[in-house]
Amino acid sequence: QALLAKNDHLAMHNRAWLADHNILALNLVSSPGAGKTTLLERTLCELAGAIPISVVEGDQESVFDAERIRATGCRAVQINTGTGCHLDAAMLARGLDELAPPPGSVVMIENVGNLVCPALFDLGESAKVVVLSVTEGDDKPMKYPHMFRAARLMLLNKLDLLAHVDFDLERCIGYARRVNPQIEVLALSARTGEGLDGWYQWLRASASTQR
Amino acid sequence: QALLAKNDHLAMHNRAWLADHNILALNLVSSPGAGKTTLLERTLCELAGAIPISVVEGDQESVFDAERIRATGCRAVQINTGTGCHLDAAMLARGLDELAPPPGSVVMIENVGNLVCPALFDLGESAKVVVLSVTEGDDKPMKYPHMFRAARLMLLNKLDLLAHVDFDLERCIGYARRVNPQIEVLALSARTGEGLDGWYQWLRASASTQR
Ligand SMILES: Nc1nc2c(ncn2[C@@H]2O[C@H](COP(=O)(O)OP(=O)(O)OP(=O)(O)O)[C@@H](O)[C@H]2O)c(=O)[nH]1
Ligand SMILES: Nc1nc2c(ncn2[C@@H]2O[C@H](COP(=O)(O)OP(=O)(O)OP(=O)(O)O)[C@@H](O)[C@H]2O)c(=O)[nH]1
Ligand SMILES: [Mg+2]
Ligand SMILES: [Mg+2]
Repeated sequence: QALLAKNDHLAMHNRAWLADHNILALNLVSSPGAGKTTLLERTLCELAGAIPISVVEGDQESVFDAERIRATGCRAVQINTGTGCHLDAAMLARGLDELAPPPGSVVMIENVGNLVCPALFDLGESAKVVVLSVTEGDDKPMKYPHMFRAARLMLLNKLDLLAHVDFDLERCIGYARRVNPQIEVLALSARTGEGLDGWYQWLRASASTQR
Repeated sequence: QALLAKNDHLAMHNRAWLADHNILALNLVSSPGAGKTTLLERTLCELAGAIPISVVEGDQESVFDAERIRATGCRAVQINTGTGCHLDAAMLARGLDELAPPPGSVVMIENVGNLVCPALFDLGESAKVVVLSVTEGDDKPMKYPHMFRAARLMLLNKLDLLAHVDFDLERCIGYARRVNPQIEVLALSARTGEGLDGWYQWLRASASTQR
């Protein structure tokens, strides 16, 4: 409880700092392997000309994801949590310090792959974006409600695999809306590019609201 | 730290109770949607004649998984952790109490979908079995090493989707062995049944070692 209170206090500081600098910060959350990094790679390649974007990468171990981001030409800082199951506000503060994102830019935070713990930790972001892969099963919003309640936007990824899996799009969206009536939903494939225009539109709209 | 010590103490009690009753308890762990419940459904349908198996189901919310298990004719108890990210030894003790598994049987524990936190919590099981879906990416053992270090067996699931994803079996197994040289590996598809004989063989061998 004390840990959560301390975290939320630091999160408030982060939120204020980001607002002062007109920076949109998005907290990208999902199960391991739902496609966060792949989506970021595509977004950076296709949008970084139009919108300056930098990335805070969270993982238990390894620099794999930060390296993938850097390969697109964009800046990334890798935070390793060790046994930790989520990024916290203190980690984001250090990450922003190292990253030094310019005013009016976008900071994408890729959280540790985990559909549970990151829901409880405010980092000071503008919004949480939850990525759910169609390979994971359509019942996830009911079984992990806290994450879907905490998210402003749900991205249903790997649409290209829909024919090969038992995933009912309507049922999944219905479950998500039961848990969070306001949640926005976009379906896409980070691999084929299907549906990415909708995501870029949402991103641009959110970024301009921030300035 | 105190919480972990208290948990390990209760885990020891569970382990002793299970040993006294010659019960094999396996802690099935994975990311959300890797296929734990589907694998259990198949295993129960195909093996429950030969080996008495009952199930402890862990999820943040809902009774979906316990219902799926019961539909096979096998007994299951559902534990909901609320915001909690893992089953703990106290929960297993309560679950075993309610389940009352007979001596010489097998108890399958399906943990909360989470590749991070359950690695740190001993429940008193004989072994952890980690399920990794080929849709998640082959770098997971390096990025979430604690879980793969804690597991005796790694099951690579959804083999039927291999042609549609970027997953290098050899590279993934290599990563897993770097993190845990002793880890055993089986590749299978809970959907098509491919590779399930190897899993049943491992299960039977583990169960007879227990008696
Ligand atoms: N078929 C298909 N595969 C995808 C898609 N998006 C990502 N993948 C694959 O899914 C696997 C995992 O993708 P990542 O982008 O690494 O997933 P992640 O969410 O960043 O994973 P963590 O950071 O470990 O939690 C990789 O093998 C990707 O190639 C998609 O739209 N379609
Ligand atoms: N193609 C394919 N799909 C599978 C396979 N195994 C499971 N699935 C699908 O994957 C989705 C998730 O399966 P579950 O068995 O519910 O996964 P789980 O690990 O129990 O999920 P949680 O309990 O929520 O963590 C479902 O849509 C299953 O039909 C497989 O071998 N091949
Ligand atoms: Mg990633
Ligand atoms: Mg399940």
